[in-house]
Amino acid sequence: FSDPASNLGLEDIIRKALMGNLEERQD
Amino acid sequence: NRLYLVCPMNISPHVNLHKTGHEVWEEFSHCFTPAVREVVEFAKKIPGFRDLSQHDQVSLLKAGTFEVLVVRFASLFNVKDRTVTFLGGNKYSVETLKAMGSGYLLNSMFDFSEKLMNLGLSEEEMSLFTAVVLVSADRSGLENVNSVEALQETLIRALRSLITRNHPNESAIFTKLLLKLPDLRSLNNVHSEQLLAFKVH
Repeated sequence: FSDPASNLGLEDIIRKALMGNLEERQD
Repeated sequence: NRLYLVCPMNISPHVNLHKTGHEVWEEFSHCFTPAVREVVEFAKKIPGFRDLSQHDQVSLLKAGTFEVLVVRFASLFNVKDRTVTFLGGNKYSVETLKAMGSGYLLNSMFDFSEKLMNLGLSEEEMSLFTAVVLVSADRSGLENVNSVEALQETLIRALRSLITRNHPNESAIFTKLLLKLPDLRSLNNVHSEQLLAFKVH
């Protein structure tokens, strides 16, 4: 459990929320 | 041996006994996901945050989301009547939650919330403090520490300037705010341990 955020599923939520923004920037 | 979820990010602390462990976790995850998304949206609005590498944006959010949530939801902890308001809107007394198994973490969050609320910060001050909480160059896994450090220093300078302007006769407020950062780290560590233990359970 060296990476709690990944184990708890936080990383996935964060990446998805950020990616939407990154895609907007590319547009 | 009933199971309770004493985190206010739940609709209520009561767990449906007929649900499997996986279902309970999924339900809990469903409750805290919107709050996590809000933290990401907040981060995007911090000037300079989106200029950091994507890797560092994710690292800062992974490490700091809980701490940001503690600051944002400090008002859920009512110090006067010693109650916690859950997402479902119901209030539960500290004694009730204690009987459900809450302990050091919830008490510590009460203490933190009380001290933070006592500072009487404006919405703008609280937002800037929250940005300082999130943009910390000593988080693990950062690839460009210098960039994060530069942004952190800019935010801290802005916070000091705002606090000094708004509270000219209360110079200790800025120092007190910075001293909240290690408190948040401690809460974060205890919370991560408990949440992981719960998920495994």
